[in-house]
Amino acid sequence: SSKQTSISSFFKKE
Amino acid sequence: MFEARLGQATILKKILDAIKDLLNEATFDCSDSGIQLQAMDNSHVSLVSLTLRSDGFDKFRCDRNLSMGMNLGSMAKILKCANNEDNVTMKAQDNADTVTIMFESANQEKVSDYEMKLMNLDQEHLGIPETDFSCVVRMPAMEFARICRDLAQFSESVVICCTKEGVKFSASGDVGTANIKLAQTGSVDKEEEAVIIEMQEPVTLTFACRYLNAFTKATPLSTQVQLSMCADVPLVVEYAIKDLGHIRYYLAPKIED
Repeated sequence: SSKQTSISSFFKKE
Repeated sequence: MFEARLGQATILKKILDAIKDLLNEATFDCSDSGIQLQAMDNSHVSLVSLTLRSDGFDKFRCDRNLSMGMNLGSMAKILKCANNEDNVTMKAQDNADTVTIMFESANQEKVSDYEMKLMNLDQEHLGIPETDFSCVVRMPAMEFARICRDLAQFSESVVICCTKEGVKFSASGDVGTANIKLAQTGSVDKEEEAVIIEMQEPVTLTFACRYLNAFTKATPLSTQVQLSMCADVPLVVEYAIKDLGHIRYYLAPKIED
């Protein structure tokens, strides 16, 4: 099975 | 003072349709270069980035940078009141807590205006790094919408596998397995019917169907869609908005548990 990752883990907060 | 005018309300309706399933509210950042919107969906799996250039508007004036937080459901109610061919003008004073949206019929005989309350949205702004994508696929937007709709019947996830031969979309579930392969088109009469693949190296990624299907709500904006992929980074699904800008959706991949 696969797990959904979060978009905020790829992009840094500005 | 902020004022932006578009020749046809239909464009704004289509833009709103393309984002309102993912976002309940969003901040429209206005500057003299145009209007920008960046927002994550509620579950923080995808991110919507909209760019409308000032030179794409019939009239555009923005004296001071302005962030307008809008409830998109309210905006949809207002846009429902416009005819597709109406001119649409958005206006706000500096530091205003409302925005006025005005529709004018082509013959100027009907003018309506709607004042909408703005919201203070505390939205995180994310920096999106430049990525050298392994594969960039351009294909007809209608075809992509069809594939996403068809495969969603079979699984919650779709696997996109891109090689130099073509791009394969697969879904596997209780019913069985579905595979849709698209080869790069040789020669086509119409540019909008082309499937074009630029590949540095092959890539296989898994994504949630429901988000891909939400992105395809942008299909009426563009004849072509561009998918940019790289291992272990978000997929970028981009629809150009002719002469005005683009809408980009970023979708976090699913990874093996």
